[in-house]
Amino acid sequence: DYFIVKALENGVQVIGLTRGTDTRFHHAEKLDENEIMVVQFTEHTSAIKIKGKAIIQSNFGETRND
Amino acid sequence: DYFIVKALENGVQVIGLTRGTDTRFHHAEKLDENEIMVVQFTEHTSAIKIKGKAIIQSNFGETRND
Amino acid sequence: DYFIVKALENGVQVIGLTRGTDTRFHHAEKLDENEIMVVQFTEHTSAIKIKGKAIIQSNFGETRND
Amino acid sequence: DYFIVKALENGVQVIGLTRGTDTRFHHAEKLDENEIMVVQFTEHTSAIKIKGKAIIQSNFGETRND
Amino acid sequence: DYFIVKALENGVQVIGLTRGTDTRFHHAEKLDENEIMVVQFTEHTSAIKIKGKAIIQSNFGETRND
Amino acid sequence: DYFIVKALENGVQVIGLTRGTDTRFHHAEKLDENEIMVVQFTEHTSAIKIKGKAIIQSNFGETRND
Amino acid sequence: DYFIVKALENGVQVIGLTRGTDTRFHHAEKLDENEIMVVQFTEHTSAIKIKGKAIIQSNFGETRND
Amino acid sequence: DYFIVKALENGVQVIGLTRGTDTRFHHAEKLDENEIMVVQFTEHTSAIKIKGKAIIQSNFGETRND
Amino acid sequence: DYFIVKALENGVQVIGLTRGTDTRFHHAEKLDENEIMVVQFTEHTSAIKIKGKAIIQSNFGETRND
Amino acid sequence: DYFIVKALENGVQVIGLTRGTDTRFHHAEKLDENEIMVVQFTEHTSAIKIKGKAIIQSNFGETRND
Amino acid sequence: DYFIVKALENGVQVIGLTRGTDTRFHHAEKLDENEIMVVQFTEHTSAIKIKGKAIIQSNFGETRND
Ligand SMILES: N[C@@H](Cc1c[nH]c2ccccc12)C(=O)O
Ligand SMILES: N[C@@H](Cc1c[nH]c2ccccc12)C(=O)O
Ligand SMILES: N[C@@H](Cc1c[nH]c2ccccc12)C(=O)O
Ligand SMILES: N[C@@H](Cc1c[nH]c2ccccc12)C(=O)O
Ligand SMILES: N[C@@H](Cc1c[nH]c2ccccc12)C(=O)O
Ligand SMILES: N[C@@H](Cc1c[nH]c2ccccc12)C(=O)O
Ligand SMILES: N[C@@H](Cc1c[nH]c2ccccc12)C(=O)O
Ligand SMILES: N[C@@H](Cc1c[nH]c2ccccc12)C(=O)O
Ligand SMILES: N[C@@H](Cc1c[nH]c2ccccc12)C(=O)O
Ligand SMILES: N[C@@H](Cc1c[nH]c2ccccc12)C(=O)O
Ligand SMILES: N[C@@H](Cc1c[nH]c2ccccc12)C(=O)O
Repeated sequence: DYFIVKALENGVQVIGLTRGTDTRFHHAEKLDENEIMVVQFTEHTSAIKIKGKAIIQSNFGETRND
Repeated sequence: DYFIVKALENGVQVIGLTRGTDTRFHHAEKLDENEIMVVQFTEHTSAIKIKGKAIIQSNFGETRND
Repeated sequence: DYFIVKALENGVQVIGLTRGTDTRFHHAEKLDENEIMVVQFTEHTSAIKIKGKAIIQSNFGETRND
Repeated sequence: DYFIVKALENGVQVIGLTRGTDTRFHHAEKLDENEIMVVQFTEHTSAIKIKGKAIIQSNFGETRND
Repeated sequence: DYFIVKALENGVQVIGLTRGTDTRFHHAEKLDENEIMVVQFTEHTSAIKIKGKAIIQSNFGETRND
Repeated sequence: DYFIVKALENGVQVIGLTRGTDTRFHHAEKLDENEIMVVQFTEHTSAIKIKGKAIIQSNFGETRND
Repeated sequence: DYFIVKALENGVQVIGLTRGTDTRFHHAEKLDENEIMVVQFTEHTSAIKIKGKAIIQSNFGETRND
Repeated sequence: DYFIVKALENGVQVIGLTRGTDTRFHHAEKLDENEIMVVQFTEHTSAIKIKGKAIIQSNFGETRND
Repeated sequence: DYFIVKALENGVQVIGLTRGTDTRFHHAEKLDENEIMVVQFTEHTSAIKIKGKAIIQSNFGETRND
Repeated sequence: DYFIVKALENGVQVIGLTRGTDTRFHHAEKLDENEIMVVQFTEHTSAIKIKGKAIIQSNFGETRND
Repeated sequence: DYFIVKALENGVQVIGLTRGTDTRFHHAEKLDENEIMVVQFTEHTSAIKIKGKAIIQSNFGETRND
C-alpha cells in the first residue's frame, strides 16, 4: 500500500508515526511547493500525518486540504 | 487496510483502541483543521474512534460527520 | 475486514461478541452522536452487534436503522 | 466472509450451527427491532439460520423475508 | 464460499452431502417458510442438495425453483 | 469452485468422476424435478457429468440442455 | 480452473492429455447429445482435446465448433 | 493459465516448447478442422507455438491467423 | 504472466534474454508469417525482445510494429 | 508496486529514501527531459521523492507538477 | 509485473538499475526502430530507465516521450 503527496506550498510535512505499542513521530519529510513524495506503510510506519497544503492521491481518489 | 481522516475543525481526535481481549484507548492523535492522517489497522490497533468534525475516506467512499 | 459505524444519536453501542465455542459480550463501546468508529473482526471478535440509531458503511453499502 | 442482519421486528434470532461432523445449534442471538448484527463464519460456525423478519445484506445483495 | 437459501414454503430441506470417497447425507436442516439459512462448504460438506420451494442467492445470482 | 444444477425433470443425474490417473464414476446423485444441487470440485472429484434436462449456473453464466 | 462442455451430437469426446514430459491420451469421456461435462485441469491432465460438435463455456466466453 | 485453440483447417499443430535453459519442441499435437484443444502452461511447457489456421481464445480475447 | 506474438511476416524473432546478473540472448525462436507463439516469463527468461513485423497481445491490449 | 516518472525538463531527480528506522536519501537518479524511469518500492526503498517538472503515472492515474 | 517498450527510433536504450543498497546500471539493451522489448522487474532489476523515443505500455496505459 502506497499513496502520493504533492505539496501545494513550501513547508508541507509528511510525518511518519511509529508502528507498535507506542505512537510517536519518527520522521518528518519537508516538501517544497510542487515536490512529490510517494510513500508506503512499512514495518516502522503505520500512520502518516500531513501538515500544510497538499493533494493526496490514494486508493480512495484525491484528498485536498487547500 | 488503511483509511484517511481529514480534520474539518481543530481538536479532532483519531483514537486507537487496543487489539486483544481488553479494549481500551492506547493513543489519541489530535488533528488541527485541514490536517490529514492516513491510518492503518495494526497488530496493536483493531478499532479506531474519531471524535470531532472530519471527513473519512475509506473503501466505502466518504463518511462525513459535520 | 472492517466496517464503519457512525452514531446518529447519543448512546449508540458497538458490542463485540466473543469468538469461540462460547458467544458472549466482551466489550460495548458507547458512541455519542456524530462519533465514528471503524472496527475490524479480530481474533477475539467474530460477531458485532449495534444498538441505537446509526449508519453502517460496509462492503455491502450503507445500512441505516433510523 | 461476513454479512449483516438487521431485525425488522423484535425477537429475530440469528442462530449459529456448529462446524464439523455434527450439526446442531450452538448459539441463538436475539435481536430487537432495528438492532443490527454483523456476523462472520468461524472455526465454530459454518451455517447460520435466521428466524423472524429481517433484512440480510451480503455479497449477493439484499435478502428480505418480510 | 457460502450461499443463501430462503424457504418459500414449510418443510424445505437443506441437505449436506459428505466430502470424501463416500457421498451420503450427513445432515438435513428443515426450514419453515421465510426462514433463511446461510451455508458454507466445509471440511465435511462438499455438495448440498435443496428440496422444496426456495430461493438461492449465490455468486451466480438468484436460483428459484418455485 | 462450485456450481449449481437445477433439475428440470425427474431422473437428472449429477455424476462425479474420480480425480487421479484413473477416471471412473464414483457417485451419481439423482435429482427430481426442481431439486437443486450445489456441488464443488474436491479431492475426489475433478470432473462432473450431468445427464438429463437441467440448468447449470456457473462462473460462465447459465448452461441449459433442454 | 474448470470449463464446461455441452455435447451437440452423440459421440462427442472429451480427451484428457497427460501432464509431464510425455503427452498422451489418458482418458476419453464420450458424451451423448445434450450431456454436459464440467472438467478441471488436474495433476494428471494439463491439456484437453474435444472432438465432435460441442459448445465450450470458459473464462473466455463461448467456443462453438458446429 | 490456459487458453483455447480451435483448428480452422486440418493439420493445425499445437507445439509445446520446453521450460528450462534449453528451448526445443517436446510435443506437437495435430488438430483436424473444428477440433478444439484447451492447453495449460506447465512445469514442462513455458512456450507454445501454433502453426496452421486457428482461432485462439485467451485472456486477451481472440487471436485469428486465417 | 504470458503474452501472444503473431508474426505478420516471415523471419520474426522472439528472443529470450537471460534472468540473473548477466543479460544475454539464450534463445531466438523464428516465426513464419501467421505463426503464433504464446510465451511466458520463466525462471530463465525475464526479458523478451521481438524483431520483425508482429502483433503482440498482452495485459495492455495490442501492440503492433508494422 | 511500481510507478512511472517521465521528466518534463532536464535535471529531474527521483530520490530513494531508506526503509527502516532511519529515513535518509540513498540514491538520486537524474533524468533529462523526456527520459522515463520505472521504479519499484524495494527492500531498501520505502519512500520516493520527485523534484523538478515531471509526470507520474501510478495506480491513481496521472500526477503532474508542471 | 512487466511492461512493454516499443522503440520509435534507432538507439533507444532500456537500462536496468540494480536492486539493493547500491543503484547502478547493470545492463543497457539497445533497440532499433520498431523493435519491441517486454521486460520484468527481477531479483536484480528494481528500476528501469528508458532513453530515446519510445512508447511504453504498462498497467497505467500508454506513456510516450516523442
Ligand atoms: N502505534 C500505532 C499507530 C497507529 C496505527 N493506527 C492508528 C490509529 C489510531 C491511533 C494510532 C494508530 C500502531 O501501530 O497501532
Ligand atoms: N479488543 C477488541 C477491539 C475490537 C475490535 N473490533 C471490535 C468490535 C466491537 C468491540 C470491540 C472490538 C478486539 O481486538 O477484538
Ligand atoms: N462464538 C461464535 C460467534 C459467532 C460468529 N458468527 C455467529 C453466527 C451466529 C451465532 C454466533 C456466531 C463463533 O465464533 O463462531
Ligand atoms: N456441520 C456442518 C454444517 C454445515 C455446513 N454447511 C452445511 C450444508 C448443509 C448441511 C449442513 C451444513 C459442516 O460443518 O459441514
Ligand atoms: N463425496 C464427494 C461429494 C461430491 C462433491 N462434488 C460432487 C459431484 C458429483 C458427485 C459427488 C460429489 C466428494 O467430496 O467429492
Ligand atoms: N481422472 C482425471 C479426470 C479428469 C479431469 N479433467 C479431465 C479432462 C479430460 C478427461 C479426464 C479428466 C484427472 O483427475 O485428471
Ligand atoms: N505433457 C504436457 C502437455 C501439454 C500441456 N500444454 C501443452 C502445450 C503444447 C503441447 C503439450 C502440452 C505438459 O504437461 O506440459
Ligand atoms: N526454455 C525457455 C522457453 C521460453 C519461455 N519464454 C520464452 C521467450 C523467449 C524465448 C524462449 C522462451 C524458458 O523456459 O525460459
Ligand atoms: N538479467 C536481467 C534481465 C532484465 C530484466 N529486466 C530488465 C530491464 C532492463 C535491463 C535488463 C533486464 C534480470 O534478470 O534482471
Ligand atoms: N524509513 C521509513 C521511510 C518512510 C516510509 N513511509 C514513510 C512515511 C512518512 C515518513 C517516513 C516514511 C520507513 O521505512 O518507514
Ligand atoms: N537500488 C535501489 C533501486 C531503486 C528502486 N527504486 C528506487 C527509487 C529511487 C531510487 C532508487 C531506486 C533499490 O533496490 O531500492
